[in-house]
Amino acid sequence: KTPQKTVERLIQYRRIVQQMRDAGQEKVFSHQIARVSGASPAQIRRDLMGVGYSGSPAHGYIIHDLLQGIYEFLGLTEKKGACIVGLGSLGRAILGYFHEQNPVLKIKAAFDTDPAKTGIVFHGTLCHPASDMASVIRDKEITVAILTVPVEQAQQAAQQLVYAGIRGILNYAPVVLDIRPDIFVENRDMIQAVEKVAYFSK
Amino acid sequence: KTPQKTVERLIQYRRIVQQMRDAGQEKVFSHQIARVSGASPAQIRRDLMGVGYSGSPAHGYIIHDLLQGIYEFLGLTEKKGACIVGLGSLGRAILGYFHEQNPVLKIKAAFDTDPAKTGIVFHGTLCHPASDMASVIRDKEITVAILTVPVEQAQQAAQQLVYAGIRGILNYAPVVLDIRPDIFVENRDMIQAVEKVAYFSK
Ligand SMILES: NC(=O)c1ccc[n+]([C@@H]2O[C@H](COP(=O)([O-])OP(=O)(O)OC[C@H]3O[C@@H](n4cnc5c(N)ncnc54)[C@H](O)[C@@H]3O)[C@@H](O)[C@H]2O)c1
Ligand SMILES: NC(=O)c1ccc[n+]([C@@H]2O[C@H](COP(=O)([O-])OP(=O)(O)OC[C@H]3O[C@@H](n4cnc5c(N)ncnc54)[C@H](O)[C@@H]3O)[C@@H](O)[C@H]2O)c1
Repeated sequence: KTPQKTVERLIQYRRIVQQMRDAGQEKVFSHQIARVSGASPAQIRRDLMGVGYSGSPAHGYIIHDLLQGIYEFLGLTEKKGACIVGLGSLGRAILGYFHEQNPVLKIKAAFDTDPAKTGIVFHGTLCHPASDMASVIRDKEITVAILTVPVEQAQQAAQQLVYAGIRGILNYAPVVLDIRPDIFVENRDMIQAVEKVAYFSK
Repeated sequence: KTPQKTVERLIQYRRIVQQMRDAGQEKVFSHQIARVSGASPAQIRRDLMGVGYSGSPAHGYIIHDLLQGIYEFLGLTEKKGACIVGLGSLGRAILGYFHEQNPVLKIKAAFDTDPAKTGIVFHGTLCHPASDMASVIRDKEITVAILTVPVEQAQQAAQQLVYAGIRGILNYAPVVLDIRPDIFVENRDMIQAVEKVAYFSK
């Protein structure tokens, strides 16, 4: 059972190493990843050994093999999809970002209760009525949801997502969701992020 | 020198305990914070002891004193301010959120290069031309910046913020900033957050 912090670091390394590959690089050393990541070279080597990769001190890691290994470990595949629930200011900003970055894990559907938004394509993603959640989530093999509805709607929307078959929620609404413990919930809050930066800014 | 993870947890506890106080609660036990936070009661007690608070097993913590202690430790004060640079889709969503939540640490100014946006008040915050950055940051005692400009502008905007006297940056642009090491930079990426949720959603 890999700790959350290790998974977060591996996700970050994958992005860093992918950018190096896109720049034409074929090999990478842990100190090069460290310079960008903030993790120590030793921590990076430990994490990569945990997914079965030990580079050589002289030659580092072969980027192609390393990337493949991290991808497989993370289970990152185009087959899995995400959806976004609540296509307001934050929801649309997130859709635009995913559209611009074109990541492996794509947002395959959006849901909203506003009839002015349903049936419209935003940044390449169709907005469905929230009432269609279960069928769309099943048809498109969506496993995770990004929740960006108003705070007073969040608990109900989360419940609806769970009934529809979602297995994980990235929650931006400023409320603690009361959800079955086998559903993975990650809460994100930009106010808390700013407070952290303020603490370390002296 | 408090570790980043400890500071993040204290910031989260503060929010949780504040909500209990707003609901009229006067005392709190570590297991109550644990239920909401996800951290273990033992971890919570260790963290709170680190800021000088040991509750009593019978009576828990006095919320008023605990909150005051965490506030002081975090250095959370209305005197410090944040600014936001780049008032596009994401920037405006963040401004709206801060306006709605009214946190202790407020966004005191926004900056943009688009003349159609400067001089306008968005969600209670005035948008200044980016050229006014140094004077506004100094006048309003702004110490941290939220960076939400297009990726190709991020390095230059970050440099400009550092010259203007900013001490910390919360960066949403998908690029690694090349900044003096004494400036605290926190990178946030929603794609990586979704990948993390996908990994743990089985
Ligand atoms: N965590 C953070 O850092 C952060 C940052 C910004 C916003 N937020 C939060 O994100 C949420 C969205 O913010 P916003 O500014 O985009 O709000 P918004 O009001 O602009 O948008 C909300 C959208 O959700 C839709 N909606 C309402 N109920 C729904 C339901 N039951 N199912 C599906 N869609 C529904 C609305 O029609 C609307 O399109 C809010 O809870 C806000 O507090 C969090
Ligand atoms: N990390 C994440 O999870 C995440 C999510 C959404 C967007 N983003 C990123 O955030 C950034 C903003 O996204 P968006 O969709 O709001 O973009 P946008 O194009 O809608 O807005 C960008 C804004 O920045 C302004 N700007 C450009 N150059 C500037 C400069 N030098 N100084 C000040 N302002 C300047 C523009 O005038 C515009 O108002 C992008 O880099 C995007 O990739 C990241």
